Amino acid sequence: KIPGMAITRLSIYSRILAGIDDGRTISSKELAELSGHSDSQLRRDLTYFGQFGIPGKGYQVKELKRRIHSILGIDRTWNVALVGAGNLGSALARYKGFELQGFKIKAVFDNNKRKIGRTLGNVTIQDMEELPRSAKKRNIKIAVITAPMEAAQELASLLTEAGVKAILNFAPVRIFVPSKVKLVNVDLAMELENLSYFLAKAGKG
Amino acid sequence: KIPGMAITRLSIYSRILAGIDDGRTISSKELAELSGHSDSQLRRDLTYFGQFGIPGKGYQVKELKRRIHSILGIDRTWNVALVGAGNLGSALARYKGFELQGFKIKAVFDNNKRKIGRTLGNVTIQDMEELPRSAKKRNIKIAVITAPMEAAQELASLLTEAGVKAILNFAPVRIFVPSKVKLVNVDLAMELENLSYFLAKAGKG
Ligand SMILES: NC(=O)c1ccc[n+]([C@@H]2O[C@H](COP(=O)([O-])OP(=O)(O)OC[C@H]3O[C@@H](n4cnc5c(N)ncnc54)[C@H](O)[C@@H]3O)[C@@H](O)[C@H]2O)c1
Ligand SMILES: NC(=O)c1ccc[n+]([C@@H]2O[C@H](COP(=O)([O-])OP(=O)(O)OC[C@H]3O[C@@H](n4cnc5c(N)ncnc54)[C@H](O)[C@@H]3O)[C@@H](O)[C@H]2O)c1
Repeated sequence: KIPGMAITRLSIYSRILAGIDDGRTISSKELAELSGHSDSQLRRDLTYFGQFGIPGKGYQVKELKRRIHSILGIDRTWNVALVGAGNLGSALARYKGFELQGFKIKAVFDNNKRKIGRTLGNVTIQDMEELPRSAKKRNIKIAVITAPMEAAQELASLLTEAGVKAILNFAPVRIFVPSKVKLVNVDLAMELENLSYFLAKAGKG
Repeated sequence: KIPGMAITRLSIYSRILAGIDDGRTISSKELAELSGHSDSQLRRDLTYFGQFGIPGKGYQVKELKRRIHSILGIDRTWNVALVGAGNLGSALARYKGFELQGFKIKAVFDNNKRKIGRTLGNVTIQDMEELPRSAKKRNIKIAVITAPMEAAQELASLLTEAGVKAILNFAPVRIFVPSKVKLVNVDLAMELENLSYFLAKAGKG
């Protein structure tokens, strides 16, 4: 089984490679240094995903990029739905950085009648009732939940019934999805707790 | 060394405990089930931080909460500065969930003259020039960077010079801080790549 952190590191290596000329070769040592990980960690990570490069000669940058993009699924475009057009949802919908990685927010849903019909980024906020039909029509496989925690579970069930196969959940509550659906939770308050843990340990607060 | 994931799981156990009556005791088995982790993982996690509960009798909920809050540093309040009052920064500054965990956004900075002086959440956006003085005056130990990636490194240096000891960086770029400063990076596009990896692997996209 591939550890979750190896997939995250693959994303990091891919970001570093984005700044390096396709025509070059690069050693595992150099790529590791640029990404802030060890050479042995990088080699171990890549072996999870197959055979890369020629031992002793390093990696062809163009080939390495191509393969990592294919493994991460970012060599294609994904249509994304976002549910909950509030403060956080609006910021995410307007962000141009997602599209650069192949994630296009194609539909935004909300249950607040005053918001429905407004534009956000380059989409129009739709009524929740349109979600099943719209998700199927636009072949939406990925959804982001930026609605209040009380609504999160119901929304996850609605999204999986509408054919969504992967959910990024920002609501700070545990939600359950069918085993075939991939769920990633992001709890921004927990990221701050990671900081306060270190400060408390170092006696700084 | 305590693995990073053990600290994140401590935050998860603390969230689950928040919904349980102080007067109760709880077994490691029950707390593990509620948090979605195994009983053995929970016991192993807690041993990193000391001796908890009475073997065979479970944990006193009140006592366990108190100790986990103290370890995570969320038994007190932290004054937080936020730099970059754009889409993401505004959403974070308005979010009431951080204060519930003890993180108060006390100061927001931006270099856009049109934004300075406006209110955001319950603070007034200040000019970057005020950052050193204001961070010291308000005893700010934690800062959040929601500025563009080109500015992130310079801002990290400015913040550490102003006495900030921990930084949560949302800009998708690698930044360097002195060894005594704790840095946590959140790359939201990478969270989506985590989803596309699973979909690509399952042949769903
Ligand atoms: N804003 C942040 O910085 C932040 C940080 C961490 C976590 N979160 C979490 O993200 C979520 C959104 O936070 P926010 O600050 O944007 O809140 P918000 O109140 O600004 O926005 C929530 C939006 O969801 C909509 N909504 C409510 N119920 C719905 C339903 N059943 N179906 C569809 N839409 C519904 C509301 O109309 C509103 O537009 C919350 O769960 C919050 O805990 C936000
Ligand atoms: N919006 C999102 O959903 C999102 C998602 C992922 C990552 N990010 C990252 O978060 C950061 C902020 O994104 P955003 O969408 O809010 O951008 P934005 O352009 O809306 O906001 C950036 C803010 O930073 C200010 N700023 C620029 N240079 C500065 C400097 N040197 N000092 C102080 N303030 C400065 C700008 O005036 C603006 O108010 C970016 O690095 C972005 O890549 C954003």
